[in-house]
Amino acid sequence: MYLKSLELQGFKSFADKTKIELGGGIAAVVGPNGSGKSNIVEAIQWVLGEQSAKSLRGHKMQDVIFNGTKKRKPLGMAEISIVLDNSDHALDLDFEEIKVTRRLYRSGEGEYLINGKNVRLKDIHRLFADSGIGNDGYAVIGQGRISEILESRSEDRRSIVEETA
Amino acid sequence: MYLKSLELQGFKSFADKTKIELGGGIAAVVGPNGSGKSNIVEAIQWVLGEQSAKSLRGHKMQDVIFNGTKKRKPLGMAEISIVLDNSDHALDLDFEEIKVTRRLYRSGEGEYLINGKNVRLKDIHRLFADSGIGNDGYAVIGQGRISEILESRSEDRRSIVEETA
Amino acid sequence: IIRKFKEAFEAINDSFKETFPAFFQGGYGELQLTDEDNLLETGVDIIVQPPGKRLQHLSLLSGGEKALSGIALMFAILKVKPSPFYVLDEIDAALDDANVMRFGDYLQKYGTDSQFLVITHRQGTMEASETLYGVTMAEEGVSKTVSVKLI
Amino acid sequence: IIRKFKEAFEAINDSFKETFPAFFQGGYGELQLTDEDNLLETGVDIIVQPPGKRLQHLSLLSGGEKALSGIALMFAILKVKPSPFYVLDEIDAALDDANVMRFGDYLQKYGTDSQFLVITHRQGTMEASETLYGVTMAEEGVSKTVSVKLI
Ligand SMILES: Nc1ncnc2c1ncn2[C@@H]1O[C@H](COP(=O)(O)OP(=O)(O)OP(=O)(O)O)[C@@H](O)[C@H]1O
Ligand SMILES: Nc1ncnc2c1ncn2[C@@H]1O[C@H](COP(=O)(O)OP(=O)(O)OP(=O)(O)O)[C@@H](O)[C@H]1O
Ligand SMILES: [Mg+2]
Ligand SMILES: [Mg+2]
Repeated sequence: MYLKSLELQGFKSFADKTKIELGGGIAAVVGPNGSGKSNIVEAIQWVLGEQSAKSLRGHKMQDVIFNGTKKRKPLGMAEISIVLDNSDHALDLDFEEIKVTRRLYRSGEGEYLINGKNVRLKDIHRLFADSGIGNDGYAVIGQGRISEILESRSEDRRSIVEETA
Repeated sequence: MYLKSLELQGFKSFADKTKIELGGGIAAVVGPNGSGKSNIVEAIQWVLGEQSAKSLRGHKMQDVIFNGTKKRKPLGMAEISIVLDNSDHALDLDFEEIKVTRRLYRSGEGEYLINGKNVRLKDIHRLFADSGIGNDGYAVIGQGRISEILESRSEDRRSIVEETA
Repeated sequence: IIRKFKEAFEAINDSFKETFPAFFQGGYGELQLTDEDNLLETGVDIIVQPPGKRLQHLSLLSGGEKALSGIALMFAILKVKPSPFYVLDEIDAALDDANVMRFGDYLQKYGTDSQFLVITHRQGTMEASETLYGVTMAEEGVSKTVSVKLI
Repeated sequence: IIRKFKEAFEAINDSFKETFPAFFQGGYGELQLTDEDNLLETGVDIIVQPPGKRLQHLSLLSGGEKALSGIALMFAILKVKPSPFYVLDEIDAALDDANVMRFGDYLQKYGTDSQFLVITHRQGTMEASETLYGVTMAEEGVSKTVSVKLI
């Protein structure tokens, strides 16, 4: 199972629709400070079902919607889509390819889709729950967080073992 | 006023007596991970009168005493000396050169000297208080701390202005 | 449940005992349970000892040693239960150049089993990658991406 | 006392309004008092806006933007009341190469008024320095230093 592509629109600094096609293997994302690299990481966290605005550096979830620049107005919606190759059926759904989409409007209303079908946020959590990818695992490691695992308390660290069990 | 030299002995990984002679100007300290660079920074913080073991990554102040390796036994004392050129009399003492020494024994007992004369820790604080160098200023910025000034609370940040006033 | 926890713990621990010395070129690392008799609630401690150094509080480790220990643990878990993909944001920031090279080697070793997306400013990590995605803001405040396949 | 606080605040603020755009090649940065009528207790807020971007919470800034803002503030304070020496531990860790060069230029600009001791892994910062001190552990767990004068 692997990430085939990521589409961003209206998400943080990605005002215009942007599609990133991924091969398997190792890909490096590079660029100047403030260009948007961590925003890509957070887009993936978000479409996997992140519920905490604080984990995405915001105060409220609407902070992920493009809020304008000197030349552009803010947008009314953020949308992220991720396409996964599921030929090994690591995800428990009878599809070779799975597209997960998440939208958020200024009102705070959200939409979630799996292969075009409207679902609830918890269906997205359930889809990824046993695959090891979910955000409460260690597969997405945010900026500045690699040392945290050492500095966390013993009780919190047990989740690493639980996730793997 | 500038740092002329720093002497470390028995302080963290500096088991053997080490003297660093500094010119004025810009000096870079480089070396592999874990080699002792931040320990040098903490040595300076400590001889300027740091009172918090936690600020020096320890649990108790004795954690700064060399605690041995596979081949060497722990030592019983840590000592740091700093020599400052005071020809501009930025420090309120009638000396052209000022040597400050701090020692700590395993028992927890400490000694403080200014130009060879025994003083108390608060005399060291007083010496550096108005010079802008003290540890509660911004002149010594520890590893990982540069972003903290932005992330701190408004009330804490007022000390930056107070220090400068 | 308890047995699963015990098995996972043993597996990660054995794995970490291998990855730690691989990254530190020696030394010793392991996980310990805070309460062996209560597997339902026990915490997990991390014990690391860089080569030649004596065991001491994790807090006394250097910035780079902490990052490298975290990386060793991540690869230890990967060996036991690989995630299909990993997204790592500048986890090499605190590493010296030699350690960046070691990290790059491990990426290539495990890049066949799992997909990696790594954000980095470091040359060594870029060189270990097969594809490079550049992120820029030609228009101020608006991000764009460009991809360059390396080999 | 209150007047001294006000003067210091104004001075640092004016200074920061210059250093911020110098490091960010544009944009806007300033300090604001949370309670102008109560100078004895007022807090100090930091407002930064990288070039072209809209004002938003500091938390949304990138890792490098936060570090660079902290560096700009440090040099702002230095201009108002220089400390005789500065000891800076890897404050360039999150910066991209272009920003490391800008940081190096500022070090040289102010390296005449104040003494700087900077810990770094970055090439650009090393190149801006006059002397290099190498720290090594030839014997495991025991630090030694070596100095190399660059010019
Ligand atoms: N809702 C939003 N609308 C527009 N821009 C945003 C929004 N949220 C964040 N940004 C901008 O995105 C930028 C941060 O991007 P990001 O954190 O991805 O940078 P980065 O490439 O990771 O940089 P670094 O190398 O410094 O870590 C900030 O300048 C911030 O102003
Ligand atoms: N009391 C002590 N006795 C002996 N060694 C110690 C003591 N306290 C800390 N150390 C060792 O000093 C080392 C850390 O050194 P330091 O933090 O200065 O490294 P560094 O050069 O800054 O590395 P980095 O580039 O990773 O930040 C650790 O390996 C730690 O084990
Ligand atoms: Mg980032
Ligand atoms: Mg360090």
